Amino acid sequence: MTKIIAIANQKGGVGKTTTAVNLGAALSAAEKRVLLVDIDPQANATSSLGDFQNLLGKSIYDVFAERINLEDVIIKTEMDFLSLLPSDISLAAVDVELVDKVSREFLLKEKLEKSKKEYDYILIDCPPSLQILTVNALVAADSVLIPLQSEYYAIEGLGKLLNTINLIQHDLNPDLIIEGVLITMYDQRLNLSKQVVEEALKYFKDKVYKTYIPRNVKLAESPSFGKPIILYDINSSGARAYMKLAKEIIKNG
Amino acid sequence: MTKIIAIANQKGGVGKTTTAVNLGAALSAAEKRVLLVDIDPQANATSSLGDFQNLLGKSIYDVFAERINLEDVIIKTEMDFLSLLPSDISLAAVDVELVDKVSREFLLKEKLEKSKKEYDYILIDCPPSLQILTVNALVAADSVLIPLQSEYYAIEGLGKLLNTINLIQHDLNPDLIIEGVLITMYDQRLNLSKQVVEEALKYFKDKVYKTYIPRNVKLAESPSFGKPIILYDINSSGARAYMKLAKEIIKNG
Ligand SMILES: Nc1ncnc2c1ncn2[C@@H]1O[C@H](COP(=O)(O)OP(=O)(O)OP(=O)(O)O)[C@@H](O)[C@H]1O
Ligand SMILES: Nc1ncnc2c1ncn2[C@@H]1O[C@H](COP(=O)(O)OP(=O)(O)OP(=O)(O)O)[C@@H](O)[C@H]1O
Ligand SMILES: [Mg+2]
Ligand SMILES: [Mg+2]
Repeated sequence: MTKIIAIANQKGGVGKTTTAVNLGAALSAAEKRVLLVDIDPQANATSSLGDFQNLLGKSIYDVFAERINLEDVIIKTEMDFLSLLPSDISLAAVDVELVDKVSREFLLKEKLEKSKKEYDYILIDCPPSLQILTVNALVAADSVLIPLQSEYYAIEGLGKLLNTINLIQHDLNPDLIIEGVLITMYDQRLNLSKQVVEEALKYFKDKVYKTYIPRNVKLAESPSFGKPIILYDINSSGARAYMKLAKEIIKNG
Repeated sequence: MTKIIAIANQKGGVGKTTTAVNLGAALSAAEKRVLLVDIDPQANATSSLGDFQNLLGKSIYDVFAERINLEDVIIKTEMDFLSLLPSDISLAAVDVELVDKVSREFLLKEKLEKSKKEYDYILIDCPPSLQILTVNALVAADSVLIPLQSEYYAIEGLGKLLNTINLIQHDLNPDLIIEGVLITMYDQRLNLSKQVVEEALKYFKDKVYKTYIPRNVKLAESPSFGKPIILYDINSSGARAYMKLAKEIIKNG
């Protein structure tokens, strides 16, 4: 049974892409078949897995524009069980182009329908906003994984994200649940980190993953080599944390 | 002569808000009259300067909706020469509401026209996107300050930002220039930081500010106390860096 997880938080720079790429790679290392869907026009997840600059009109934007089928755009990565549905900058036009399209919120859900059974997990990396692209991800998803940077602004934006999730559950995707809240860039030496975690545990209780992702420079370095952390430095604290998270998610079922 | 500076970069979490708030405070400490305009629906700049939760319908959204004048929404902060034009979450509706309004890109420019001569500097904190709110800031501004986090994805997104700036210069604001590129979260122990700085200097040459903002936890802590860094911890490396940046910007003229 395929599980579709949207990785979303409108606050910028909280570790959405880093989580999508490295959780995806860690799940595929456990021989789960994984599709990573990049619907951020910044296309950071796409560039984190290799040099795909010359996609020549073959990205998720072309799928949305009905120019090509989803299956013909999916590319293999260095990890056997990890495939990528790439994005590119032209996707930024979608916000305006879809404004008056009927049932524009269901586009991604419809496109994934045919191929989804080939995968155990589909992870969707969202842009830092709650506009139409993120709405598409939340409508297509079974659950939402919320990366929460252990810093002040992180808690501030949660109310708005939860409102949006409620709206989507009410109108567009009644089965959507919160998969979990992931503490990212955690530094146990800082009071700030501990305070944010306390707040998150008060708010979300057992929805907070037991695995915290530590601040680890190897996680920031690996995208420049076009590799997920487990191929770049398997012994780093970042790689170990994402492997532990993958086990926790598989166990949660 | 008032100088309007948009602080923009669509990459999330690069230090836009931290720069808008702390550069604003440092300029006001040098007795420059500063207006900080928050046009991010996340309203992080607004909450960084105090507890303004009960704005009761008095934010930039109400100014855009023609319900109230700009002058009646501006609030004083703890710093004598620093005023704030606050944002709130309802601003997120503007993207959709403005879609078919004529000359929707000029809204902020028009609203600032009457009051701008009361200030030496107007700083505009932008959301992590290149949609209508950021376009409004780039049209209203004389120049753009680009915070560049010293990490891998930072360089990737620059091309798209420069394209957007070119489009704005060509069609909507011919006088718009790049004020400067600010290296943020710089850690001199990391190769990654040094590599990104080398790239930035190659690309932007003397447009890169000589002042680098170091990674300093005090900068991440101060918003939770509703204070800019110079009121929270004047001796921190973060406070010293933003005061040095203010001097550099005043000197550049
Ligand atoms: N645990 C970590 N330790 C150190 N650096 C990290 C960690 N997680 C992410 N980073 C770095 O922090 C920056 C922000 O992370 P990332 O780009 O994944 O966030 P995002 O939420 O996807 O951003 P955006 O909102 O722009 O999409 C990147 O430079 C990334 O390499
Ligand atoms: N120099 C610094 N040292 C340490 N932490 C920093 C520094 N600058 C910013 N931060 C922290 O990093 C996080 C991201 O910064 P900030 O929110 O200012 O970025 P932003 O570009 O405004 O994000 P968004 O794209 O969501 O608007 C915040 O938690 C902030 O406190
Ligand atoms: Mg991202
Ligand atoms: Mg911000």
